[in-house]
Amino acid sequence: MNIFRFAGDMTHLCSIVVLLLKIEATKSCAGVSLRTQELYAVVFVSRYLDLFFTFISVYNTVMKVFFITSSFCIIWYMRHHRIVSQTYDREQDTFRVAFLVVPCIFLALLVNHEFSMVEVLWTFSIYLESVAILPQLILLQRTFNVDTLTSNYVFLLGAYRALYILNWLYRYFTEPGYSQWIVWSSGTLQTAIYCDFFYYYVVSWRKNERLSLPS
Amino acid sequence: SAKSAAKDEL
Repeated sequence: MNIFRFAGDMTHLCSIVVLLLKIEATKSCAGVSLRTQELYAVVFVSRYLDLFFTFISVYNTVMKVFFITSSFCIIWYMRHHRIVSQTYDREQDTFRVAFLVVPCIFLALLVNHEFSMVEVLWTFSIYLESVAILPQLILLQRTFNVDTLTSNYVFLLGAYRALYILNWLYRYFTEPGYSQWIVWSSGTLQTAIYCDFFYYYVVSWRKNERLSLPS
Repeated sequence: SAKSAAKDEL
């Protein structure tokens, strides 16, 4: 495993820890999209089905179990925690997830490496992950609640994507025969969506800064 | 193969 891949995994892990800590410490999930969190749970479950069939490494297994359990933990907080669930922006978080899930199902059925249950589900998870952040970005733009912790979460997720691109480049040049165009194209789309968010974030941050200057 | 290339990633 190269340093980019490891750093990418760690920022991904940190992003989830930051989100959980924010929810636990502030007893609030204001500005967090439950729809995005549910999409991530679907992504992890459909991708990590291979936990039952193939063993890659202890690291791999531990990380997969962590991603699945932490995503369900966040969903539980947002849906069922007595105090946290009341802070959920239900009226603002209205993105129609079917617009993302249904095209991803069709695309996974059409474009995959092998037409088998596990492989199609894996491909579906790759496609879905690339767009799963959209409800979160729409919610951030709507509520304009650029809460530091929520934006840290989104920033860390973006850093994870960028590091994964470096990891792919590194592996492409160092491992003969390493090539994975489904993951590359979805990952590039995903990173582009984050760049769009960064642009929006910087613009609103600069606007806020200008507003707070003494007149 | 391309099928297995990404399977060790998360």
